[in-house]
Amino acid sequence: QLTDKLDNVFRRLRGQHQITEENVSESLREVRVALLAADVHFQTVKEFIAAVKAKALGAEVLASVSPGQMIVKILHDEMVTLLGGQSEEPRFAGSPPVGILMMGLQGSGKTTASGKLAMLLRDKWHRKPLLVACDVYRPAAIEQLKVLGAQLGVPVYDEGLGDPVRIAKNGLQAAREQGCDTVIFDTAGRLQIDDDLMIELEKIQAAVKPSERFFVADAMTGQEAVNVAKTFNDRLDFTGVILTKMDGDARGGAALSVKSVTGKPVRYVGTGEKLDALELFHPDRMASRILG
Amino acid sequence: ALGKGRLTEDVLESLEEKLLAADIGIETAQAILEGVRKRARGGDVTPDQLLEWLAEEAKGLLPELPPASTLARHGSKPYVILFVGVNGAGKTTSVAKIAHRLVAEGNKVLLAACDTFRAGAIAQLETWAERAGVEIVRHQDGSDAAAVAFDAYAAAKARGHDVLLIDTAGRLHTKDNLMEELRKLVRVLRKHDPALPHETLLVIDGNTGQNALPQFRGFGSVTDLTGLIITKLDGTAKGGALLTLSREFGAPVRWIGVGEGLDDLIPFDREAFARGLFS
Ligand SMILES: Nc1nc2c(ncn2[C@@H]2O[C@H](COP(=O)(O)OP(=O)(O)OP(=O)(O)O)[C@@H](O)[C@H]2O)c(=O)[nH]1
Ligand SMILES: Nc1nc2c(ncn2[C@@H]2O[C@H](COP(=O)(O)OP(=O)(O)OP(=O)(O)O)[C@@H](O)[C@H]2O)c(=O)[nH]1
Ligand SMILES: [Mg+2]
Ligand SMILES: [Mg+2]
Repeated sequence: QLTDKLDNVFRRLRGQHQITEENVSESLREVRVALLAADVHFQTVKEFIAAVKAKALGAEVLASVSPGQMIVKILHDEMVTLLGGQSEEPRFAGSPPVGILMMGLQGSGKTTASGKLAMLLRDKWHRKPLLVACDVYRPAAIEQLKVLGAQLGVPVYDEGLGDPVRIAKNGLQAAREQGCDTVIFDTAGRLQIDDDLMIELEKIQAAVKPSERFFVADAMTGQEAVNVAKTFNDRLDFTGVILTKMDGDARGGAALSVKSVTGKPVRYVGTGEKLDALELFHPDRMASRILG
Repeated sequence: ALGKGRLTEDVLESLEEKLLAADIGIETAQAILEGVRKRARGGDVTPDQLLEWLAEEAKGLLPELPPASTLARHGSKPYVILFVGVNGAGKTTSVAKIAHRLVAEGNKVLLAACDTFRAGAIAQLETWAERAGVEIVRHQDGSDAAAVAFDAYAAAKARGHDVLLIDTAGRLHTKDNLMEELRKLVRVLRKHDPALPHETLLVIDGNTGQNALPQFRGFGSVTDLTGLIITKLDGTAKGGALLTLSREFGAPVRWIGVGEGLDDLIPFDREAFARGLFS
């Protein structure tokens, strides 16, 4: 555990009941290794460590805790702050139908998250969602969304293979006609460097102006999370992040890197394959997970 | 570092960041830098020389394997290949790509739709079977995956297929019940022949960071992994976690996925991969 590693640092170096430049630097070397192993981006690690160092050097060690515990507390608090401080759920406010656009790399969990959001909106927020199938590329993607809709008893709008922008527009119109107050647009996975597909996403956005735009990211994503998120954010200005597959053992350091580089909050985490497996993002729980 | 110069701490730090950015991980990165330091022997080096050495050190960590296309030139008929991996890694698409390749090499291929759980999974593989021009064995959604595998083998044998490709449901290696389901599938297959499956390919998403190691360990504990497929390297991720997988487990990587179409699969090439890490 990190606390033990840091306690060892203080034991090895002299003056073990006092925080000094030497033992802080040594401790932070251990922290750096831990954070990189947790998939936090190396640049984010650098910035985070610098912030923690400043706080640690100014700190007083309480008699009741070890210096290692003290540093871990500073690490934890700083990370919780960076991750957004506290859970903040979107309100889905706005004149209906409120649009939610899903986006992200291939296989990140968008379609499943679309189903999960539909369930959440209906059961927790007592809303009437419509799912719109804008992925016309992946074999049986529309079928997949239809099956999820059927499992939930939530309507799905699709036009089979067609123009995703037109499908989105027509889906929005269908929502109005069916009296649905929320529309979830599931889109195809795409590389942030695929300009044609990024333009398609921008066109969908311009056409239906969704008030929520969720970047769906896999918790096991490594260093590239930063470049991917930054491009999606620069081009689509997403409003929040959904971190999926958090029921695995990936430490999820990408959450810290993405938040730190885009400033956008992580809203939800996916905790399983079933449609009820969506939870609110908790910065303190995430901080503990990343710190290990 | 612009011109020729000493391998200073600053230069080493920027090299380390280059390695980390490729998902190589801190320990393997430091091992590689140690190798580069030894080669420099305190002398002057150019940036080009450094990149050359980095690529050489990385390549040195990667296995030398017989070419992957010896896949189907195996005694057994049908030759059975099982595809496993975590959710969304690219298993189903990779099954389709391998099928396409095998057909081009003149094989009669059969697919087994053993993801009986996920919405639209069977329909997805059916579409690919059609596109690749191969037959598929499937049961109902929600049926027993092991039963599908058992039936598929019998069908492959009866119909004289050269290769049977088994697509399975995505599963996290941390889920004991799902890993047990995979063990059961293998056990049931072995009722036909204890040598089955002839190959088990672990499919790993190229965007994966350090979680690639627990994935390899987890799936490796269920069944012998004979090969790896690293997908989505047409994106900006470099797949550097493969170096640590090689270094720790001698992970036998066979194929690289570079897109979403049937042709988007290339045989793993140590040289190209090592260079690609630092491009
Ligand atoms: N264990 C687990 N699996 C998940 C979670 N979210 C999604 N999945 C699984 O991840 C896989 C991919 O999910 P999809 O919803 O198809 O992903 P996608 O982003 O729509 O994929 P593309 O449309 O191809 O880009 C499926 O097997 C899902 O069941 C999660 O939170 N936990
Ligand atoms: N860009 C790119 N996308 C890929 C590659 N391989 C697979 N994909 C995409 O990744 C997504 C997931 O692929 P699947 O084949 O459904 O993955 P899977 O492992 O079978 O997923 P589950 O069965 O849900 O666990 C799809 O959108 C694929 O088109 C690749 O090499 N490059
Ligand atoms: Mg999808
Ligand atoms: Mg699949």
